[in-house]
Parts: sequence; structure tokens; C-alpha cells
Amino acid sequence: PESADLRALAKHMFESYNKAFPITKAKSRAIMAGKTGDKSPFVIYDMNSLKAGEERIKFKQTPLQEQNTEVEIRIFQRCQFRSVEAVREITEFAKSIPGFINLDLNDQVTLLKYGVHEVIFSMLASLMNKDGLLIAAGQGFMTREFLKSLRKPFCDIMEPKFEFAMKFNGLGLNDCDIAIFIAVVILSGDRPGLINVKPIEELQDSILQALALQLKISHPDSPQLFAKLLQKMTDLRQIVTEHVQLLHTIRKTEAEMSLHPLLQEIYKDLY
Amino acid sequence: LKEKHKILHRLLQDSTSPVDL
Repeated sequence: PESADLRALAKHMFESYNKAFPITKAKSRAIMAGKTGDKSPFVIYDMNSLKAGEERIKFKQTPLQEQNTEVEIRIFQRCQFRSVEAVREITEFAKSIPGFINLDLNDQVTLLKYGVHEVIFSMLASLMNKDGLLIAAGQGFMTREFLKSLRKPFCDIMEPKFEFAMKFNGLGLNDCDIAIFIAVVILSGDRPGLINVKPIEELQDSILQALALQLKISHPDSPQLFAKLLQKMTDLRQIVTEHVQLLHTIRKTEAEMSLHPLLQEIYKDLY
Repeated sequence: LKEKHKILHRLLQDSTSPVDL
């Protein structure tokens, strides 16, 4: 019966994940392999294709003063809009974790404040391959080389995420594995300022058991996968720390840049 | 903490509320 409970928990997290996140790894891989029957993504690999892509791709939000803004700032603003959207999706997912909404409300805020970027970078890996990443819900594909060719400091934003993604994708996780993993990440009992750690650790413990069983069943040939995946949590913290430092630099040096209020809240006093 | 994280707090209460994208 205990393992039946853990399987039910895994199934529940997978269903919430599919409900909360519009693009899954399976969908992203199908788009990249051209197996969806839709148009293939528009490839952005230089300034001309960027311009053509901006006309062709239907973006969810069109930031104001777009035309006259520098390319790097435009790309960065779109990243911000997508991040804000992702925070909303992750919040919705977190609320579906059994017991999460019964935690102290301050602790819910803390868990999201520290967890959302680790979740964003875990899930971003699903949209990436070694050559680039899917953008705008799979309508576009921006190459890694193009992102590297942007002026400093913007060229430094995505490269560490690609490096992490290549290692993370090497684990061969499926969407159900990822769903449970991000729930484990959110329920980290060692975030600074938590008031009531014990119930968080208890929730995380049952999700960890569900993850261990899930990996055993879906990857019977990789007995070390659970341990390897838990090690990735350390890498994620490192990436977020570097990301926050880079954003501080950008805010100091780029007068034109504005940071969305939700992201300001999250980054303030983070690390 | 809630005061310093008004939007996050609002999303937790009602994730359909607008965040002024």
C-alpha cells in the first residue's frame, strides 16, 4: 500500500505539471524533431533573422517602445516577460503539491522566492539542445551562437544555462520525473528565513520517496540516477547565484533596463 | 515578508490575478 500511495503522488504531480505548464519536455522534443505536424520553428541565428522572426512570431506580449529599443534590451525584456509568466505557472504548480497551501503563508512565499529560479532553469533545459533553445511556445528557435554574439554583458546570460542543460539533459529524465523533481526543489527546508521547517521537510520527504520509486520504475538501468539528480540541486543553486550577480551588474550598467516588479521582489535580498 | 512580496503573495492567494505583464 505504501508504494501505491507513492505512485498516486507521482501521478498527481505529473497531472498538475501538465496542467500548469504549457510546454512539456515531450512537446518540446517533438517540435525540435519536426514531429508535430505544425510549422517548424523559425530559426533566429543573426540580426536579420531576428528582425524577420519578430515580425513572424506571435509573441504573447509586445513590450512598448519596442521598435527603437536596442536588440539586446528587447531580447532581455522578452526573457523577463517569460520569467514572470513562469513564476505564475510555478506558483500554480506549487499550490497543487499536497500540503503546500497549509504551510505558513510566509514560508510559502520564502519557498517560492528561493525556488522559482531553480525550477525555471531545470525546465529551461527541456527547451534546449546543444545548438539553441525554443522560444515563444515553440514558434521560434534561437541559436546558442547568436545569444553568445550579443554585446556584453548580455552574451553571458544564457551560456551557463546551456552548460547546465547539457548535463541535466544527459540524465534522460521524462516529464513525470521532472514534475516530481521540481516539487522536491520547491520544498527545500533549508531556505533562509523559514519559520516552520519541520512540516516542509516532512512534505519533501514523501515527495523524495515518490521520486526514488518513480526513477526506479522509469529508469531501471540507472540505479545511480536518484543520487545524480539530487547532486544537480547544488548546481542549480550555483546557477541562480551567478544569475542574480549578473542581473545586479546589468541593473547598474544598463540605464535603459527596467526590471519587472515581481522579479524585483524575488531578487531583493535573495543571495 | 508578505509586505515585501506583495505580488508573490497575491499569486499565492489567486494565481489568476493579473501581474501587469
